Amino acid sequence: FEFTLMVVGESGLGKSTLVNSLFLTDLYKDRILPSAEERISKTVLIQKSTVEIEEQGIKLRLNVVDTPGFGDTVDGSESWKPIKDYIDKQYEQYFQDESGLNRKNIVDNRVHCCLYFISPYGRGLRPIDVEFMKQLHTKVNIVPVIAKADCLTPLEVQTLKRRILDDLDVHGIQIYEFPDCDSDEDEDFKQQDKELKASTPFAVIGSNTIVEANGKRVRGRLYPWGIVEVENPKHCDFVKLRNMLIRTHMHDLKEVTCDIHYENYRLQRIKT
Amino acid sequence: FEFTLMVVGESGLGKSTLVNSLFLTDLYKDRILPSAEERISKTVLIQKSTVEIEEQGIKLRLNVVDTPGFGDTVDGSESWKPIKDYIDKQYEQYFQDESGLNRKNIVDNRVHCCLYFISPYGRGLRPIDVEFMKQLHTKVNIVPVIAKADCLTPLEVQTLKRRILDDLDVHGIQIYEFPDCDSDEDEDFKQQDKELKASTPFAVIGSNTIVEANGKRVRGRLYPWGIVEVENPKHCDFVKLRNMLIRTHMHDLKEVTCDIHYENYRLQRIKT
Ligand SMILES: Nc1nc2c(ncn2[C@@H]2O[C@H](COP(=O)(O)OP(=O)(O)O)[C@@H](O)[C@H]2O)c(=O)[nH]1
Ligand SMILES: Nc1nc2c(ncn2[C@@H]2O[C@H](COP(=O)(O)OP(=O)(O)O)[C@@H](O)[C@H]2O)c(=O)[nH]1
Repeated sequence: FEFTLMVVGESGLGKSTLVNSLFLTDLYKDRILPSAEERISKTVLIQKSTVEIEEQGIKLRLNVVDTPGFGDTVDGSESWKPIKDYIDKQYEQYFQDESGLNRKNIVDNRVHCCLYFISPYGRGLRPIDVEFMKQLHTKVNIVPVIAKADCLTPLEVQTLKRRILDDLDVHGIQIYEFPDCDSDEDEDFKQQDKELKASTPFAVIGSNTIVEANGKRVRGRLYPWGIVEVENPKHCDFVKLRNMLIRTHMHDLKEVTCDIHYENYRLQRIKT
Repeated sequence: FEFTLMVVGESGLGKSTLVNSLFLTDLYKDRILPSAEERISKTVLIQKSTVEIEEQGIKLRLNVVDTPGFGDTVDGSESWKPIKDYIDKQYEQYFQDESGLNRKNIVDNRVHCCLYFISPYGRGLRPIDVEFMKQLHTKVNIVPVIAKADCLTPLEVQTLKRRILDDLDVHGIQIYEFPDCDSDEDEDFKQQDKELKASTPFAVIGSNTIVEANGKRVRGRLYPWGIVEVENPKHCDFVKLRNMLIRTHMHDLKEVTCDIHYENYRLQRIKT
């Protein structure tokens, strides 16, 4: 079972911490962080890490495509280009393999989901977010998340979510849509699905540390004024995101990538 | 008594909230926030607001120069230029007035202190911060602050402060330096002064709302996991910043502006 997740957003938004929290791994433990000088001179580099994890008894080969440095340079324009090229490159490779002799052993490196991290400081989408999403929304499933949601009060989270949804609407950006529930699903599932849809974009918090809260050991962040618990639904939507990505919607994310995004690429490709 | 404070930093870093908290005013209550489209098309606009406040029995005319939109555009290069021009323009006006007939009634609009807001996401100074400060450190007293410090754990605050100080050093940036204490000051004052110097850059939190904490009404931010108290020294350096700006160092900030920064401008000006 192979799934490719891409994470995009300015550095420092807690992307690697969130990925590690989602999959309870330390995917980036050997990561060497570029210094400020290196970050200034580098353009956006695409790095892929792979980890094998087991979720509910299923072995999952998770590829995480990291886009360090996005938005790091003073001039952020065109920082989406290497990312768009990367996505196209995987479609092109699949297209070539698919039309080749050895169709049985195609390696599928296509990006199934792009987690786009939105800064909690903005009053909605920032210009660079809009530009990025417009370039990518017809190429990949975009799942926007509000990063570092622990710097927002519950009211500020609600306001920001509304504004992001409005901005997406105004700019005609198509993010990944949860498919409707089958009408024969049980009431519990339908209710969960409804809550999931109502909470997007998910406001997430991640943590690489275990802290003690109320006698339990939890993933969290220890502040002088309290303890943020990553898996507490009253604190953030982390659990909703994790359930969606790993439990309920992984299959659909792959399907939409194959049947819609890749199909669009293929049709364009055979025309030209 | 007139004091001009400039606030610089990306929008959304809590600058106006902090200014309001510092001076217990609502300086920006009539502010109309530009929409995303307007923000994209606008270049950095300089706006000045004036409020008369009373601190410790002294009437203070506080001018706050706001630099909305800094870093908002996708291409952030040269966003420091309008700010540098503004500072020079006040020196030029003073220079002209000083050499004129009516020296008695000069209006001093020179910027006495530039509060530079650093994002808590970075791993130190970001490229745009370095560029900005290099352009401005010989023109105005720069006091860097770490914005929205409530998204950093105490350990993260310490780490970030150290990195910022290292970055300032590496790039040869001269920020405003607290003058040494007179040796005849009492021990208490010397101790306070020592703690002040050891805490820079100040990690600040601001709030426009009053919340109830431990039976007291305080300025703070109410989270599901606890209450952040702006004036609690265990929570952030807000009180240190306020004391420094309003109580202990306002005079020195004005002096350094007149005797050093303006003097440099004047010498350059009479040479050309
Ligand atoms: N406040 C807050 N800080 C976080 C969160 N997640 C990670 N961090 C911190 O943010 C810093 C950068 O995190 P990192 O995951 O390396 O960010 P990346 O550059 O986007 O991969 C680290 O100091 C983390 O501890 C979060 O949810 N909230
Ligand atoms: N987490 C956090 N949020 C803050 C802080 N100060 C202000 N905010 C919030 O950040 C948002 C933007 O604040 P504002 O002062 O308008 O930012 P400005 O654009 O830099 O002037 C508002 O929703 C504030 O309530 C702070 O210290 N910590």
